[in-house]
Amino acid sequence: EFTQKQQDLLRHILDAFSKYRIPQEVTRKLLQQRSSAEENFLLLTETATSHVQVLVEFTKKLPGFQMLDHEDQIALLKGSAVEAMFLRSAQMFSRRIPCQQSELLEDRIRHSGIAEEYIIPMFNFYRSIGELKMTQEEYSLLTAITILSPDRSFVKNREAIDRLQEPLLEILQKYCKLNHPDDPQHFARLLGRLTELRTFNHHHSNMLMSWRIN
Amino acid sequence: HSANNMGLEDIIRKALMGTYDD
Repeated sequence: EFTQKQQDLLRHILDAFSKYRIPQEVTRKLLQQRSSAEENFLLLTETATSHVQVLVEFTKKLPGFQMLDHEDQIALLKGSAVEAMFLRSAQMFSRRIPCQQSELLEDRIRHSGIAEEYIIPMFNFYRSIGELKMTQEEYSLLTAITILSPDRSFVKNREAIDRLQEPLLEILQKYCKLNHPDDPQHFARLLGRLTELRTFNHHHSNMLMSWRIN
Repeated sequence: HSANNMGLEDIIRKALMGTYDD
């Protein structure tokens, strides 16, 4: 069972995660039809920028984060922004009923000058996330765990970050046992997705370079 | 939108200080 402390922490993170949303004026543009490659590129850039802002708001609510060394806070956010963005879009793309928004977003991504070699791993990842049928608790915990990774570059006090991440891993592990008694590997599978997520840092920087060249 | 040409770190620093324009 969860301890009281674990229940409170999970509820707190779930509450913060429910507010982790891109403002409507940005998403509304995603639904507009006009979409040349340039417009798609600008729209994706604006969406990514807006995502970083809401990611910081979510992260500020992670217990203990604001007590960390200020430069370590920046190192964690810089190190996880791309991964959190792809995990967040995977959540949207893996909804059982593809909504108008995800269809339009997929169309924009496929027609924005991004090279095919980066689109394939992206949608493979979205599919592998979708297969896990993750709940809001799993997405919120996995996002927090991704952000609070002690091994990001330029981090000075790794132990302090590990002390914040460890309780979240324990809650996620317990949550998986409670909710997936039939699938003892579920927790390991979730962590496996984090490894796959790390490859997007490399893809993303190449993608930006290819965009600049185009 | 000025944020487009601000680097990732600038956006993070600004948001951390809670002064980004919503």
